[in-house]
Amino acid sequence: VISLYDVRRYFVMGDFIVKALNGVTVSIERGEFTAIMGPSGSGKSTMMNLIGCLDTPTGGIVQIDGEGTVGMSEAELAFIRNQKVGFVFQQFNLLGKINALENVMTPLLYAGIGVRERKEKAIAALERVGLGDRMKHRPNELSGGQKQRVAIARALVNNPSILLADEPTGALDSNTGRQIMELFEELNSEGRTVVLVTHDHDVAMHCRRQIRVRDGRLEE
Amino acid sequence: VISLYDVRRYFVMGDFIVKALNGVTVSIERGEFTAIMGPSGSGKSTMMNLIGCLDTPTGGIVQIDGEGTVGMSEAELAFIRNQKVGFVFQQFNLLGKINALENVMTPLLYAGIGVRERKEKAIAALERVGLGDRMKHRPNELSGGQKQRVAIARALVNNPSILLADEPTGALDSNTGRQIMELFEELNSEGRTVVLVTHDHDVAMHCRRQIRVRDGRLEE
Ligand SMILES: Nc1ncnc2c1ncn2[C@@H]1O[C@H](COP(=O)(O)OP(=O)(O)OP(=O)(O)O)[C@@H](O)[C@H]1O
Ligand SMILES: Nc1ncnc2c1ncn2[C@@H]1O[C@H](COP(=O)(O)OP(=O)(O)OP(=O)(O)O)[C@@H](O)[C@H]1O
Ligand SMILES: [Mg+2]
Ligand SMILES: [Mg+2]
Repeated sequence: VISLYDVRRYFVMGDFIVKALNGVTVSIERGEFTAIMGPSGSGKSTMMNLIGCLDTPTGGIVQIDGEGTVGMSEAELAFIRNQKVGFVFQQFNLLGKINALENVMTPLLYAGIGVRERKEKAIAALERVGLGDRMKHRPNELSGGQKQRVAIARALVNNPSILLADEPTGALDSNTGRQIMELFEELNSEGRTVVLVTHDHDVAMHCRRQIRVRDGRLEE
Repeated sequence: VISLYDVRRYFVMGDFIVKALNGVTVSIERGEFTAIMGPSGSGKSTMMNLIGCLDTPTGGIVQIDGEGTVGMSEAELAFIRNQKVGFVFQQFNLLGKINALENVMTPLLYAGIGVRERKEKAIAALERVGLGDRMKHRPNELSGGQKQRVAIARALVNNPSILLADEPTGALDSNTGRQIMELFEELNSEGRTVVLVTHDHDVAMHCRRQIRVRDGRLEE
């Protein structure tokens, strides 16, 4: 369902080029539960952003559900981002001016769902990550791990077939992290593809496959 | 050197009160290397913000170097924040419009140091955290773990006698995290007091003392 072929992503910094991804070829099948690991700065988030159609490669092919994303229209990319993929950002990327509930309701707006159903789904998603008592808090009125869980709830609320999570337990204690991994396992057992970046070996062990990245390439 | 006596920090949310800290009494001696642990939302960052004079308690006494902070003037609090304490924020809090080097130079501005010396000290601090080759990158041109290390370099550059780090290795792989812990141990062996919040047991084991927080109180 996710296929990368010789993908490169270069950043031009004046007369210097940062090769964040330098030729990555990998396939992830539907229903996999895969961990992406590697040193800080090795290219994991860059890879996740390309899979999630939040960024475009400098070279190579990215395919989602068998369709190449290079050359797709903005509307087609937005459809993948909003309907097919749920994305948990490494820095959460919550909207600061609205509360937790409204943040989780945001993806449902694009799906054209009525406000009462949006609210019900968002409440259910927040309760699933243990934040039923923090729904009216704005992001700056939440702890780091609570913000992370709001970001997870927002990624799940649209029931996406692919869940991409960039270090989803980084700000959580081991008990709360374990609850989130159980939630991901439940979603994967329902047939969703789960790909997560992690630095935590316990989290990686929950995944059936581990992919390692170093200096923009995959390690065999 | 750090003393909290029956410290409370309440947040009023409409007609509901969140008791983020609900009676904390603890003393940390000069030269200690102490870890603060506890579940997500238990009050760790709130406690660190009070120790670092970034916030004031609802009740109780906070003393730094034997002096109570409640009732201090803004100039006295700024002196503690800029000269005595180095603070690594959980969300890094880097300034987005300037590059890594300029971010690390910022605390030296308050200390009235000339620009050439500020630059030299900032370069040394960035090299110490392994980012000598990313100095001209802005925060949005850095990976999560690289941003975290810029935040660590910025906290160290003024040679503070107290280092407060809120989850300093959360975005780092185990090797990079280990390098940062070795740096903290080196600073502590020079006599600096190091207090860090962590969810990582390996990191906590590096510290000579562990304090546990739960629901705004210390666990015995
Ligand atoms: N400005 C605020 N307004 C209202 N509630 C707040 C505010 N800041 C923090 N809180 C609440 O106070 C509690 C403690 O927050 P704190 O950030 O200290 O937790 P923490 O232990 O650092 O958690 P984490 O490990 O997730 O970072 C949380 O339940 C949080 O929702
Ligand atoms: N916009 C950008 N401009 C320039 N360089 C960039 C940009 N974004 C990322 N980089 C560089 O590309 C490399 C890969 O970054 P990436 O965020 O993918 O790493 P990562 O594996 O997610 O690291 P971490 O574990 O620290 O989050 C890093 O060295 C980073 O400095
Ligand atoms: Mg990353
Ligand atoms: Mg915190």
